[in-house]
Amino acid sequence: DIHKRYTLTDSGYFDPFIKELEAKKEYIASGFRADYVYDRMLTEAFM
Amino acid sequence: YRHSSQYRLWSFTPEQLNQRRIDINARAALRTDQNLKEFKEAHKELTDEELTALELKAVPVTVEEEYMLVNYYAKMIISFAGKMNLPTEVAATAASFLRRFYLVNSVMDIVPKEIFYTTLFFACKSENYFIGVESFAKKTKSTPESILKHEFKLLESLQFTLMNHHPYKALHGFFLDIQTVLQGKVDLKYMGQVYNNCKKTITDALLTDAVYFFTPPQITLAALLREDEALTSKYLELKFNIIKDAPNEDGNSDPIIDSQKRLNGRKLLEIIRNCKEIIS
Amino acid sequence: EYSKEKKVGEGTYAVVYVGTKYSTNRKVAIKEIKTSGFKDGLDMSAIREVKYLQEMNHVNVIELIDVFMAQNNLNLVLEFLPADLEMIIKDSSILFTNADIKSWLLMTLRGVHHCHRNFILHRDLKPNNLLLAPDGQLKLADFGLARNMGSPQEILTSNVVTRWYRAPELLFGAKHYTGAIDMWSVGVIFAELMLRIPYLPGKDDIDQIDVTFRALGTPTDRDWPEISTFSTYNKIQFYPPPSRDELRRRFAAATENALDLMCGMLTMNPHKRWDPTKCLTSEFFVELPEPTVPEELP
Repeated sequence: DIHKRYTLTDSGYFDPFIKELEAKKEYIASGFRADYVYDRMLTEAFM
Repeated sequence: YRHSSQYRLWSFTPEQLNQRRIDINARAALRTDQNLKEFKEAHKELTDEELTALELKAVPVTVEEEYMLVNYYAKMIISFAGKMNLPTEVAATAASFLRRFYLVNSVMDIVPKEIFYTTLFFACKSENYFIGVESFAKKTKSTPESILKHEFKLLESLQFTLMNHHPYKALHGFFLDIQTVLQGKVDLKYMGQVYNNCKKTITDALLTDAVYFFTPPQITLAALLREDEALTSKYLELKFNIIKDAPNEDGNSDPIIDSQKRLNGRKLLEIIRNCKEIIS
Repeated sequence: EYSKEKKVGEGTYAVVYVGTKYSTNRKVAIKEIKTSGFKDGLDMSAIREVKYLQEMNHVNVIELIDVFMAQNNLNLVLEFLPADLEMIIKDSSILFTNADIKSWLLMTLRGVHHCHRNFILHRDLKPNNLLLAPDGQLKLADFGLARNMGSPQEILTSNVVTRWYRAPELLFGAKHYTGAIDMWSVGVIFAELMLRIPYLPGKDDIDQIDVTFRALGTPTDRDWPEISTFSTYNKIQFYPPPSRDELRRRFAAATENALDLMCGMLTMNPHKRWDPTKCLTSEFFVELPEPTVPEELP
């Protein structure tokens, strides 16, 4: 599908688990990106 | 998902799945009877009593017995993985591998006990959670030889397909999307609790044949529906326009697309309810 | 089903033969996985190749045609790809143009894009893993180090990607990296295609950090927040980033869009590094010259 069945809200989600990770220094320095995680989970949901 | 090996090789209709198990059991039963006959011919000295015992006891297991035995071991592998503190996805993959193995082999070929640790060890490797065979043998009080003995047989029986899509990630995805679609109408703390309960339901669902009849997201939605019917129905209605025979509110939207969406939505809801029944 | 005609290569965990699929008379490469002598059973590289190639079907990713057991060996039947980009770069008798480079880069990025949208990291992109088919198509190969993008809290090993193509976050030992590491490798390959010599040839892991920062400047917390939390960070030499003119001098044949694209892929901070979609939709691929059609490539 060209049109994904979801839109990644840039206002961010209520996701304490991910929020906590993306605040960690070693995650920030590694290039960790919450939007990549959200994209993956939403893709698995709408595949 | 349609390109995935999980869909291409490991999804069936209930009839196909049932027939598959019957065929596997029949082939193994035939072999068992063959072996028994040869055994008797090779052992003329058997007494009548022994022969009678053979008649009574040495009979092939039935399809139902196989199914129960395999699921017992699948349940065990998940709880054993929990004791070893292996990640949820590794445990799920191990259960998936074990159950798929017995969609190609019969328990009369290789008893589940013999393949149990091999499956868990191989699932760790496949899910990048590598544990050396020595330390794995120590943790499981088994031996490297017994763990590695059937590794090839397992990989071959899995038809060399190792990628698993488990419903856990889809659960995370719907947890996010429900926030978007039901913006402001759902208590997020409560959602966290729903999330945890659904994870447990999904783990149980992995032991049912739902994994062969439905896609991971459908299993997730069934778990959500089971957990909170009102919340999930509301979400699906808004997401897939399943408005009960109401005309289109906003006149400008295209009736064709909307009706298509409604059709899909209604069909999806039916599938999810069906899935929920099987899981329950 | 298949013949094994000639042995064409041997690695740590596999022997590669050229063969034929009898039913279609198609030339194939057969990777015979060595099984004896691995104390932990089937080798992880073999498991990864099988696991990820089974899920992908794309013109710019090598096709896994079949897998079978024979004499207790695992055999992967792959499409036969006689050449690779390293051969082309090294063979000075082969002249190639900007249009050729654009075509190879386009196919590489399409292959990487397909991996990433399947949430698969390749983790060993380099010229000799970019194979060339007789019809000119370039294909990503050797998924022995690939893995899926893992769960959010998962720890990934930083000891991946061949040194010269290894992203700075990996050189610092990052454990929560993303597909950005593959994009760095593609950026270095792009530079190498333009220069026709290795761009960042470090002698060892420490030297690799120095060579990388000498060429592209040492990142600071300002442009890469929290970089100073890496334990090895405060032991490195500081170099200023090259000016645009300096880059123009280094890559004399590169257009402005080409430099933008290369710099996008070689952005130090992985957060800001260009992803496959941003690269594929960049100006570079719509400005002249058009990418050479694969059949006409060297």
